[in-house]
Amino acid sequence: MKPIKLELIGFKSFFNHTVIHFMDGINCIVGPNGCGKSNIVDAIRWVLGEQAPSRIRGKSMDSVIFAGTEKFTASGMAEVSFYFENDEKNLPPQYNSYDEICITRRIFRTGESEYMINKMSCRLTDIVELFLGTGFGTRAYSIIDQGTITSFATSSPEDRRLMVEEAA
Amino acid sequence: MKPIKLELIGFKSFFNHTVIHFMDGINCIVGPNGCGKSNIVDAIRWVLGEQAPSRIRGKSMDSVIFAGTEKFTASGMAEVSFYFENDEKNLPPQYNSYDEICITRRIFRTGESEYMINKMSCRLTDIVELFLGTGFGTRAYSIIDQGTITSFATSSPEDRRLMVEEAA
Amino acid sequence: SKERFIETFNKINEKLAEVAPILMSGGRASLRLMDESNLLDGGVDIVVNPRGKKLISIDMLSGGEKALVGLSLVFAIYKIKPSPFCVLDEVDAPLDEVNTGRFITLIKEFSQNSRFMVITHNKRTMEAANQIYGITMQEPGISKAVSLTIDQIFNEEAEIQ
Amino acid sequence: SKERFIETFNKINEKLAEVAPILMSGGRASLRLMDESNLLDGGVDIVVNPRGKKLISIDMLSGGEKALVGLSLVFAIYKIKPSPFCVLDEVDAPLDEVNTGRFITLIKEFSQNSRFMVITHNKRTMEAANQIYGITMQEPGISKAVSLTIDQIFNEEAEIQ
Ligand SMILES: Nc1ncnc2c1ncn2[C@@H]1O[C@H](COP(=O)(O)OP(=O)(O)OP(=O)(O)O)[C@@H](O)[C@H]1O
Ligand SMILES: Nc1ncnc2c1ncn2[C@@H]1O[C@H](COP(=O)(O)OP(=O)(O)OP(=O)(O)O)[C@@H](O)[C@H]1O
Ligand SMILES: [Mg+2]
Ligand SMILES: [Mg+2]
Repeated sequence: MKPIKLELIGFKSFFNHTVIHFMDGINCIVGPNGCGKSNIVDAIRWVLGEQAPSRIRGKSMDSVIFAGTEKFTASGMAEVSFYFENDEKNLPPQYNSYDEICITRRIFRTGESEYMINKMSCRLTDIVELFLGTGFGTRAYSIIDQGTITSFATSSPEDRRLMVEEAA
Repeated sequence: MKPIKLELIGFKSFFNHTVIHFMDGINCIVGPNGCGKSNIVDAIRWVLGEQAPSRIRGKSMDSVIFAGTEKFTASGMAEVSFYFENDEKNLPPQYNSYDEICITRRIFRTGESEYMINKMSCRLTDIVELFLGTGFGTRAYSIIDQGTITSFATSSPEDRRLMVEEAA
Repeated sequence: SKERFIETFNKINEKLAEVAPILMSGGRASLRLMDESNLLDGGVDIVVNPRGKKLISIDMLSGGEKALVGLSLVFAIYKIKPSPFCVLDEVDAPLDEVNTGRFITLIKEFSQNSRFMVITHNKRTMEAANQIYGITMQEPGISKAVSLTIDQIFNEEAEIQ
Repeated sequence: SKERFIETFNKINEKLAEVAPILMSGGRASLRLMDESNLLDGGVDIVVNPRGKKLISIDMLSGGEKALVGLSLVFAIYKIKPSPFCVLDEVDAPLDEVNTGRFITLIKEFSQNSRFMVITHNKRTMEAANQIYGITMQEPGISKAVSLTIDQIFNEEAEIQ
């Protein structure tokens, strides 16, 4: 499940259509405070099926829609698409013949959500199931949010137990 | 109340007698992770009368005593002395004639504590009263601990109120 | 007392109006009473408006933006009641280069009236120092303090490790 | 199941014994069951021993030491079950120069098998990158992503601001 590229439109501060390509090795994201780097991490969590607004620094699920600035009005929708190479061929049978997989998530101001796999409509659970067993998804230890690395050392014994269980 | 120098003996990782002189302007403290920089902040809070072990990253008040290493045995006592210039002449009458003030705090493994002003035995409350009205002491906003600066922005409305009240 | 609380509240907002635009490149931050009718113990909210962006909830701010808001509040209070001694432990850690520069400009100004003790890993902050103490642990677990000049630390840091 | 939990628990300790000494210059970290008799849902403690120092409680560790313990745990789990994609957001912020170097050595090794996305303000970490995206906000409040080379960002960062 090698990540190939991430597309964002209307997602938080990414008002315009933005594409980020991933290459082998280390892909660094840099820029000034507040320019949108951690918003990309939120976009990745969100498109992988995140359901808790607080985990992507929002009050409600529609906090991810571009809220407008002094010059630009708010968007009506946020959309993120995440493209992967199916190199390990470890996906559920109905998708395993594809060389490339694209998952898409949309949310509208009205509150409606849409989910797609290879541009075909599906449910959120289909996306979540797609990643089970691929060593991917919003697991505790493959996406480390800003400011959280010390909490792995200082967390409660119960939380640390959960981490061990998730690694199983 | 210009700080002149800080002396530490047996305080946390400062096993040996250490003196830090303060000059006008910016005094930078640098060094590798874990070398003892924040321990100096703990020493300052402690000698100014801190009574909550958690505010100086300890489980109990005697956590500040040098706990020993593989090569050196634990100390029996911790002592910090903090020297000030009485330049504003705004101290309680019994101390205001001094040009220089030295406050000392000691704690023993046995649990006993000693407090001194200008090397004369006193109570902890004498030290706390000394600083009232000097714009000094362990106030919320003149000592900013590592990792806490963002919490001033994200704190609860009640905590923020306390901050305003303290600034009054 | 109620009057004193309101007076301090207003003074802080006055100073925030001076300090926040400097740290947040034109942005604004101000305190807001959560309950105007309850001056005795009502909570105090903080409203932030980064330059050009809409007024947003504080949890949507970035790590660096939150640190800048925190510093604005701390420095606003400092301007009302300057403490003779200020201790800052790694407050510049979340800041990018330009914001570090703005932070340094402010502490240089304030340090003309107060002695500052600033713990940092940031070379630009170290360059602003009047004096630098290097803390080392040559003997494992045992701290030692050495007064240094700027050139020494850049070599010292390499040597210690 | 109980067996699978214990098996993972032991595997993590095995990997911690490899990774912690690298990140913590000879120090050690290991997981410990709080209640040996309760394998079903007993808590898991972490025991840390920085090189040469005595075994100490985790809250006495420094900011940087806690980050290194956190990274040791995260990387130990990675070694058991490498994820094809790892996202690290400013995990190097609390680290000094030498520890940043150790962190970089490890992610360079792991990134031979996985794609890493690393958000950082640290120039040394940027130098280790195979590719760099600069995120800018020329238009206030509107993010833009630009693929950059190393020389470009050091100028770009200055220009943006
Ligand atoms: N729904 C939204 N619409 C528009 N802008 C938003 C929205 N949600 C968040 N933002 C903006 O995104 C910015 C935060 O971006 P982000 O957290 O990605 O910054 P960052 O690059 O990680 O900065 P730092 O280096 O300080 O961590 C905030 O200033 C906020 O105004
Ligand atoms: N009572 C004690 N006796 C001996 N050593 C102690 C004691 N209390 C704390 N320490 C040691 O002090 C170290 C932490 O020091 P400190 O927090 O000052 O580091 P620091 O220089 O601020 O590092 P960083 O840059 O990572 O923040 C710990 O490694 C701990 O072992
Ligand atoms: Mg960020
Ligand atoms: Mg520290």
